[in-house]
Amino acid sequence: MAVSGFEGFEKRLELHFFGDDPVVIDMGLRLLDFESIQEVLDAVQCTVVSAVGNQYFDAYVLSE
Amino acid sequence: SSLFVYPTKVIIKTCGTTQLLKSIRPLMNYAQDLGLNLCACRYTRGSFIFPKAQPFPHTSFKEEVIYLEENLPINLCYRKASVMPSKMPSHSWHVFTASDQTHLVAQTMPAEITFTMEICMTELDRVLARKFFRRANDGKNGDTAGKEMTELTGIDDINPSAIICDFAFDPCGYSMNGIDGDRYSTIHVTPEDGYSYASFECVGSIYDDHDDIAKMLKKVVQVFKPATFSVSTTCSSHEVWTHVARAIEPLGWKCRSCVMDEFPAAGSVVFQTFTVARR
Repeated sequence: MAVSGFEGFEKRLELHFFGDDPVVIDMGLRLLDFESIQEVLDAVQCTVVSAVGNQYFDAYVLSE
Repeated sequence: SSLFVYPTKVIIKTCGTTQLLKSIRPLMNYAQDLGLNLCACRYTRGSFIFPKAQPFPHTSFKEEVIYLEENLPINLCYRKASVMPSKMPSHSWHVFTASDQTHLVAQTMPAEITFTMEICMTELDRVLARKFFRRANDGKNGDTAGKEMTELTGIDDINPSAIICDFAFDPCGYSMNGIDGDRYSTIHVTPEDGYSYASFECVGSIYDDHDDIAKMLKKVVQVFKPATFSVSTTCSSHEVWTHVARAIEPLGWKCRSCVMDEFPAAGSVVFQTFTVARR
């Protein structure tokens, strides 16, 4: 094993939310603007390098 | 690293020395602004190759659990933390789940029973790993170089119906997200010899054709040909994990250990480890 190198093993977090407003639930967290998402990622120390989405969800490739 | 944002669900997976758990508070705050409250949390990881390099709160699983306990709302009262061992002490699976009563009940009668499969591969085949290094002065950017790696390695054949968003890092490394309807898949690669690593993760339904799951697994391990890998399967009520060894062992890997544990709301987590059969 190398003395030091890049840590490949990931940490994975899955969070589920609920709400009562059907209008919000339809899009929910997808309503978050990019600045808010980046602020969350700042806490983690990542940034978005690429993104794609469809009618169901948004997917972001992050730095690191 | 990857982030998936659904209307009421977020999945975030990060490598290196990122401080993933620090995303919980801001995510909860932003969700609350939208009228959404946290009802369940699941945190998983393998064993770090360089644990001493990890910053707080990832300095140990114990610290991570304390951080989670302190930062999750009290209504997520059904909590469990466990380290699932394997025959290789350096390959353990760390799981923490927390759920509130509503989510716990909802999970007992879901509309569709889904599973999550997380594969962690180490000691990648050196020739195959070389494909994840950028060529010097290739005239490409991260997106175009990523697309080239996706095609060159056969990653685009794992699920041909997925839309792939890929990125190649400089000088090496690769990440991709696949989207196929409401399902995601993701691959991350650290190709450097000595600590090479690749991960694959996907979601599926227990009603999927078992042959399709087997075919996908075979394609994944053949892209990297790792000496060692683990497969963690999380599913509320079905033995999807039984198809894993059946698909992989004929290709030359042997299942060395298999452990199972139950988690409130998340269901059964099955952790299997494989090594090359010749060893």
